[in-house]
Amino acid sequence: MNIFRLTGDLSHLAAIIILLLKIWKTRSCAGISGKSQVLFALVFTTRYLDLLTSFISLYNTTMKIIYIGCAYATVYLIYMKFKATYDGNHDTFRVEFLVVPVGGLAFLVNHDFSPLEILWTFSIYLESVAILPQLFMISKTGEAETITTHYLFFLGLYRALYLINWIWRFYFEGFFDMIAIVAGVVQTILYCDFFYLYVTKGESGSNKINPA
Amino acid sequence: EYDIYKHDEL
Repeated sequence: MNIFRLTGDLSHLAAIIILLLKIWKTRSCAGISGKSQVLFALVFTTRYLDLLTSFISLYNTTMKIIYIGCAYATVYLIYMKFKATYDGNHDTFRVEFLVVPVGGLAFLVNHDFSPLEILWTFSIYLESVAILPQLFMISKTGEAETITTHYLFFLGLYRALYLINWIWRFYFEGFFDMIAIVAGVVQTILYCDFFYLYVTKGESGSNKINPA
Repeated sequence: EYDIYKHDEL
């Protein structure tokens, strides 16, 4: 464990908690893409099946359970509890265009052709594009609530910190996982446009960002 | 091979 990975995990946890609290406190999921949240729940489910097969550390197990719990709680709030506030007309990204190619790629490019490893690879590839429905929805509505932009900032920051963690681990441990690194680079690049808006609009204090 | 290749990251 290094400071970049720890900060990255905490940033990821912060994003997940920010979103869950935002929906819970405002009792509304307006502006939130339910499709992205379903994809994230799928990412955690397929990646953390090893909870059943191997124990790495208390930290690892605890965080995985928290991530899975929060992901499903968020999906529940969006599609059940606060269903009336779900903005389905703007959450129209065709997720099958993400899941099918990612599923195929996981079969073609992986470390080991075993079920757990294929699912892990699927989850890594899926996570890199899972935010697209949310970014697409924001571009369609033309605005995002401030709290949603903080959620996206921490979510984008987490994988950027992981990139530094992988540089650190390659240099100090000789460890590197090409699949995770390539997917992580793609994932972080997808946030660049948003990061730019977040920083520039954030300074001007406007309470909404308007992606081009 | 999979056992050797443990994914220790979240």
